[in-house]
Amino acid sequence: TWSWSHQREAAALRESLHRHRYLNSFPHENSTAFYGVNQFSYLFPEEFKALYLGSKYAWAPRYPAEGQRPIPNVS
Amino acid sequence: LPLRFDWRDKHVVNPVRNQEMCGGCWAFSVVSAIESARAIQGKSLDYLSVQQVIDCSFNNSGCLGGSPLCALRWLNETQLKLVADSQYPFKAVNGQCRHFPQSQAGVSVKDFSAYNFRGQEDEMARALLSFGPLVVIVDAMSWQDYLGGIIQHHCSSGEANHAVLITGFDRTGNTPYWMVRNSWGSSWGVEGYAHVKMGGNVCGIADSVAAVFV
Repeated sequence: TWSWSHQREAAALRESLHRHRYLNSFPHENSTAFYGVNQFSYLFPEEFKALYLGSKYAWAPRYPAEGQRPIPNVS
Repeated sequence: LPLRFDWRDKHVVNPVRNQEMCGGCWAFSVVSAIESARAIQGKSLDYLSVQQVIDCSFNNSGCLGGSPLCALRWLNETQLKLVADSQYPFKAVNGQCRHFPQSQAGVSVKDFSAYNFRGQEDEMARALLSFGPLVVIVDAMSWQDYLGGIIQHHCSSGEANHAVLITGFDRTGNTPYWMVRNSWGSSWGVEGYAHVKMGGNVCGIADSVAAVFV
C-alpha cells in the first residue's frame, strides 16, 4: 500500500546500502573515512547531485602567479 | 606550519548552516568566508544573508547552482553590501532580488584572490593562516554517504561540483587532513564538517581556492 514516492525512497535506500558496503570494503587504515546511512540515503545519487551539488568548476591560475612571491611564513 | 590550526578555535567561524533542498552551496561558502574574514578583523561574527547572494547574483542560477568565483567577482565589482541574515532570511528557493538603500548597514568585499594550489597544499595552508578560511570546490559525489573519518578515496579531481569552506587543518596524526565546513547541517559528517586528506589534491580540493578580503 506504499505510495510511489515511498517505494522510490525504499529502492534508493537499498541502493545506498549496497554502495556503503562497497565504499567501506577497501582495506584502509583506521583513520580512513567510513560511509553509512544518513539523511541522504533515501536519495538516488542522481537526485542527490541535482539537489545538493550545485557548484560549477571555476578555473583559477596556478599559484603563485607570475611576478608574485609565495605567501611568507607566519608566526 | 603548525601541526594543527582551526579558525573555529579563534571564534571566527559561525555554526554550520543547512542549505536544505537548494543547490546554493556556492553562495553559502562565499558568505561564510565573508563572515569569518570580518570576524578576523575584530568585528562581530554575524550571519550574513545567503539569500541576498542567491537572489541577486545575476551571473549565477541561485538554488539551481552557481560558481563561488563568479559570486566573488560580482560582489567585488558591484561592491554590494551584504545585509544581515535576519534582514534577508534564507528561504531555500530563488526569489526576487531585494534592494537596500546605500545607508543600509552591511559588509562589502574589498577584494579576493583565487588560485590553483595543486601540488602546493603547504602553501595553501599558509594562505589559510594568513587570510582566513578558504572557499574551495570539490567533487562531493561520495559525500552523500559520508559519516566520518578522513576522506582519501572515492572522489576525483577535475570533477568539482560542490563549494565548501576550509577552516583549518590537522597534521598531528598519521594522515594529515583539512577541516572542511559543509552546508548540509550539523548532523551530517563530523558535526557538519568533513575531514579530507591533505596532499594529493583529494577530491580536487586544491584546484580552485579562494580567499576573501573585507
